[in-house]
Amino acid sequence: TLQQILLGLYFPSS
Amino acid sequence: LEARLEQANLLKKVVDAIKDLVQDCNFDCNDSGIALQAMDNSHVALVSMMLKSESFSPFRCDRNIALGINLTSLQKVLRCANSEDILTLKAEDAPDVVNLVFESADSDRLSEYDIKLMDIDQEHLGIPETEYAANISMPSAEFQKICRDLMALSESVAIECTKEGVKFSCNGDIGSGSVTLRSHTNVDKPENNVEIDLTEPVALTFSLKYLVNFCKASGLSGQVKLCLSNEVPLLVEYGLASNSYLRFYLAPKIGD
Repeated sequence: TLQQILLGLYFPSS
Repeated sequence: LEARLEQANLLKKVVDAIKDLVQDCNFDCNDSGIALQAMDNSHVALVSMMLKSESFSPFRCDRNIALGINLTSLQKVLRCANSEDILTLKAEDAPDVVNLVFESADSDRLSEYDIKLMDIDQEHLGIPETEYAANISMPSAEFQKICRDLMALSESVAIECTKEGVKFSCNGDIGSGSVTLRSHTNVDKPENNVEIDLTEPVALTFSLKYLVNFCKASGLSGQVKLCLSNEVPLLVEYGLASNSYLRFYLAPKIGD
C-alpha cells in the first residue's frame, strides 16, 4: 500500500 | 551485560504496550543503553524504544550485543515480578539466554529466570532527525480517550493542526465526530497541559486501529507528544525518566 511505501521511503534501511 | 532497573514494572509496561504490534525483536545493548526498533507485520508502523544507560543503576555493557527475544515469552516472565520489584538483566558474551533477576525491595525474596534467545535477522531502519511542522503535547489519557471514542465511529481519524488548536475528526457509517483541543496550561497539574507548537498548518489522516494500539503505552507517561508534518509519518512519543523513551511512528493514509 502507499502507507507501506511511505514508511519505507521515510525510514530507509541502514 | 548487567543492567539493574529500579522498577521491573517499567519494562513490563513497555512490553505490554508493544507486544501486539511486534512479536520477536532484538534488544540492542551497548554502552549507551538498551534499544529496540521493529516494524509491525503490516509495515506501516514502527516502534522505537530507548532505555538509556542512565535509566539503570548500575549499567554495564562491555560489548555490543543483540538479544533476540520473543515478547510473549518476555511478558510471561515479567508477569512473575511483583510490582515493586527491582530487575537485573544479565547476558554473557554471545549469549544463548538472557537472565532476569527480580529482587523485592523490602524482603529477601530473589527470583531468577532465563529466557532462551532467538536469532532474529531484523532490518534496521534509519530514522532521520526531523523538524516537524506541529508538535503537540497533551495528557496521554486524553489522547487515548479521543482515539477510543472516535474508533467507535470510524476506522480513521483526521488530525488537523492550525493556530486555533488541534482537531481530531472522523466520518463513519453512523455519523461523524470531532474533538478540538486548544493550548491549555494547568499550573497545579502540569500533566494536564496541552501545548501546541506550530510552524505551519498540518492535516493528515491515520488509521485509528494503530493509534489505539499505541495508546497502550499511556501508563508509562502522563503526557504524550504528537509530532506531525505533511506527508511524513506521525511520531507518537511517550517520554520516560532519564531521557529514555518509547516512540511509535505511523505512516499516514493517503488518498486513493
